[in-house]
Parts: sequence; C-alpha cells; structure tokens
Amino acid sequence: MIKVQNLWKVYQNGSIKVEALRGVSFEVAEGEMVAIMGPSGSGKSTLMHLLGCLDTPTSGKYYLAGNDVSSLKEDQLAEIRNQHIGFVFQQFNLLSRVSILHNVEVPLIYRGVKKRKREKIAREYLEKVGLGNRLHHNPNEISGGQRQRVAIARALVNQPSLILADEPTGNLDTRTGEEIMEFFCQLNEQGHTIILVTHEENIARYARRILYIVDGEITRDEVIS
Amino acid sequence: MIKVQNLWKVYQNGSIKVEALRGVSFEVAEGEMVAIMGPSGSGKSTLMHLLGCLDTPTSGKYYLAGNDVSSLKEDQLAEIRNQHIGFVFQQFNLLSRVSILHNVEVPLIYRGVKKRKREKIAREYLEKVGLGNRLHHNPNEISGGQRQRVAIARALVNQPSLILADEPTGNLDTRTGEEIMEFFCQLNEQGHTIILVTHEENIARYARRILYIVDGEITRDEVIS
Ligand SMILES: Nc1ncnc2c1ncn2[C@@H]1O[C@H](COP(=O)(O)OP(=O)(O)OP(=O)(O)O)[C@@H](O)[C@H]1O
Ligand SMILES: Nc1ncnc2c1ncn2[C@@H]1O[C@H](COP(=O)(O)OP(=O)(O)OP(=O)(O)O)[C@@H](O)[C@H]1O
Ligand SMILES: [Mg+2]
Ligand SMILES: [Mg+2]
Repeated sequence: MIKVQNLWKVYQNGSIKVEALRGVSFEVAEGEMVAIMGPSGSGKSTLMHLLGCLDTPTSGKYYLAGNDVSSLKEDQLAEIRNQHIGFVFQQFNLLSRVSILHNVEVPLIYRGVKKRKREKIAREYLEKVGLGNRLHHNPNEISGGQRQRVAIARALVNQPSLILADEPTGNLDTRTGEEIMEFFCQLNEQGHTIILVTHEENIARYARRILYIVDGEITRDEVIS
Repeated sequence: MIKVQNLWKVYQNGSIKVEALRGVSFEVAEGEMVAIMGPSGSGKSTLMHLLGCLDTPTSGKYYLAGNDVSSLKEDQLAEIRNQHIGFVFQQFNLLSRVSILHNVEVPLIYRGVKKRKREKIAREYLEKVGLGNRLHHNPNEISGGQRQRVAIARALVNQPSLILADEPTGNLDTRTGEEIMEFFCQLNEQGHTIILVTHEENIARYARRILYIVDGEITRDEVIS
C-alpha cells in the first residue's frame, strides 16, 4: 500500500536549513494499523503530510498503491487525496464560518454526492463522534476536543482506504479518546489502512506496530502483541 | 487568591441553549497548583476563560485577589490580564505572520519594556522551552508542539502571579511534557499560582490538588499526596 524510500524533507528559510526528514524508509501493507511516536519536532507531521500527498519530498521516493507519487500531476494528487485519503490534522483545519455539519459535508461535495444524501451521511458521522446534537453550531461555538472530533468525522466520511490521523486524541479525555480509537479499530477491521501519530502510549497500543522517529530518522520499528 | 461562587455560563445560539458551567464554586489559595480534569465538552476551557478575565459569567461571582471581577471595567480587566495573568490557550492563539520571538515579546510591549531588554527576556524564555535556535521562524514554520511551547513562553514572560494553562502538554511527547511541567513546578515553588487543565493523569499529578468537572459541575475536589 505504502512504500517510502530514503525520504528527505529539508526546509530552507533564508540562511536557516532544517532537515525535518533524513532518509526515512519503510513499508505499510494494506489493512495495517501503524502508530508513529517521537519527540516534539522530530518529523511526524512532516512525514504525515508527505504520505497524505499534501506536500512533496526534497528527495526520495513515495509509492502509494504501486504508483510513484512524485510522478503524478497535481490534479491526480488532488483526486487521490479526495477519493482515497482521510487526513485528521494536528490543528483540525476546520472552516470556522460554517456549521460543523457543513464542514463534514465538504469531502462528500467533492465526490459529487447529492445534498439530501450528503446531509444524512454527515449527520451519521457526527453522531458517531458524539456531536449529533450540535450540527448547526460552527467550530467557534464548540470545545477544543469537540472540534477535534469534527475533524475526525470529516476525515472518515468518504470511507477512505488510507486514514492518516495526526494526534487524533490530543485534546480528548481518556474515555472519549478510547471511544475514538474503538471507532478507528472498527474501520481497520473493515480493511482501512490507518497510520496515526500519538504521544500517548495507551493510544499507540491500539496499533499492531509502532514506528519511532527521532530527529527525522526512524530509530525503531516495533511489532507489538 | 481566587474565589468562585455559583458560577454559571450559558450560551444561547438561536434556539439552542448550552449550559457550559452550572453553579461552579471553589477557592484557590495564593501559591497553590491545581489541575482541572474532565470529559471533552465538560466546561474546562469556559471556566479557564472566566478565571482569566477573558469572558464574563452569565451569573455568579468571581473574586480575584479580593476584587469582585464583575465590578471591574474593561480597562481594569485588561490591566489585570496583562500584568497578573499568563494564559496558555488550548489552541495557542499565536500571531502567525510574525516571528516566534516577536510573539513572545508582545506581553512585554504591553508592559512598556524597552526593545533591547524585551528581546533579551523573550529570547531567554524561548531558550527555556527549547526553541532558542528558531527565534526568527514564524509559527507556520514550526511543529505543533513547538507552537505549544511558544504559547507557554509567551504566557510566562511577564512572570504573572496567576498562570492558567489549558492543556499545555496536549501536543508534546512525554519527555518534553515533563520538562514543561518541571518548569511550571519551579515557578510554583517561587510562589506563582498555577491552574492547569489536562486530560493526562501523569501531568495532573504534578499538582497538589485535582478538580474534576463533568457537565459544567465540579464533581470532585481531591488533594493528592
Ligand atoms: N460560543 C459557544 N456557543 C455555544 N456553546 C459553546 C460555546 N463555547 C463553548 N460551548 C459549549 O460549552 C461546553 C463547554 O465547552 P468547553 O470548551 O468549556 O469544554 P472543555 O471542557 O474545554 O472541552 P475540551 O476538553 O473538549 O476542550 C461545550 O459543550 C461546548 O460546545
Ligand atoms: N515550514 C517550515 N520551515 C522550517 N522548518 C519547519 C517547517 N515546518 C516544519 N519545520 C520543522 O521541521 C521539524 C519537524 O516538524 P514536524 O511538524 O514534522 O514535527 P512533529 O514531529 O510533528 O512535532 P510535534 O510533535 O511538535 O507536532 C521541526 O523542527 C519543525 O520546526
Ligand atoms: Mg506534529
Ligand atoms: Mg477545552
């Protein structure tokens, strides 16, 4: 499903050069659930953005479902992002001026789903994350963890084959975090591939495998029982 | 230091009424360190905003250092916020178009500190949170946890007597989170009053006392050893 070879990402701002990723290589099979852990600033979100086709590497190769992503044009990448990838951003990236219902509808709009059906599906996913009674509030009118849950619902609403979740429980109490992880596990059992970044050990243990990244390099790749 | 009596916060959006805080009462002595825990949506950030004089209650009383906050005018509240309170927001609220150095200087500007001294102090605090080598980057050019650390440095730079931190380690790996908590403990030993919201038990245990809030009400007030 995913094959990453010697990925480098270097940010150059004026005179300062930041090597965010330094020769990262690994594979993820279809249907796997993998956790990524590592210190703040170690390269986790940068890696997730590359995997999500939201950014391109400075060098190295990324094969997604066999295709060399670097060889794809922007419109093909957009297609892949919309159809096959669900991304939960570390800082949610919700549209603040529209309702949470509309926020969750957006990926369905890109897919051409008709309004009546769209609302029904969006409502369903918001109910799954415990926000069925707040559909018409906008993100400024709900709590931090509730926004996080809207971001999760939006990432899943297209039933993407690849789910990338960057700290999906960072703003959630333990119980709510576990409910969300149960939800991810169900999706994984149905065959969705899931890669999640977390700094919480108990959350990482829902996955079968943990990748550790430090200063832009993979230091450990551990299958857990 | 803090005395809260029967605080209510009700949000009315059209027909929907949300009772975010429902008769909250408690006291915090000067120099105490208290943690607040509770489910997502239970009222933690709402309470923090009231304590930080960033918002006013629907009803109830809030006495800060003996003063009835509800009787104070906006300019007096602004004075209190700038001089005496350091607030770490759940979603950081950094200025994205300026450097992290400038972000941390802002509270010092309000205090009339001259440029040379301001830069020196801001640099110091950014070094304390491990970002001394990124001073001239802006928030878009650093990681989520690094932004969180900038927000912490900014909240502390005025050496406020009351520090309110809303999930200060939510985006930090365990080790970095512990370093931040060590920093808070030092400040507490120097006499600063600290109230922090967290969903992580190990972070809460740095405090001497944990308040539990569920559906806008305090359900437990536990001194821990
Ligand atoms: N402007 C608003 N209008 C309507 N409801 C609001 C508004 N702001 C907050 N709320 C609601 O008030 C309740 C408490 O919100 P608050 O942000 O205090 O929760 P919290 O405990 O900080 O949650 P989290 O742990 O998810 O950050 C939530 O149900 C939230 O949706
Ligand atoms: N646009 C940019 N310009 C310069 N440096 C950047 C940029 N974006 C990220 N970085 C740097 O790249 C490194 C990796 O960032 P990344 O966001 O991947 O870390 P992370 O592991 O997700 O951290 P966190 O756990 O704090 O969220 C960090 O040092 C960060 O400051
Ligand atoms: Mg990150
Ligand atoms: Mg909150």
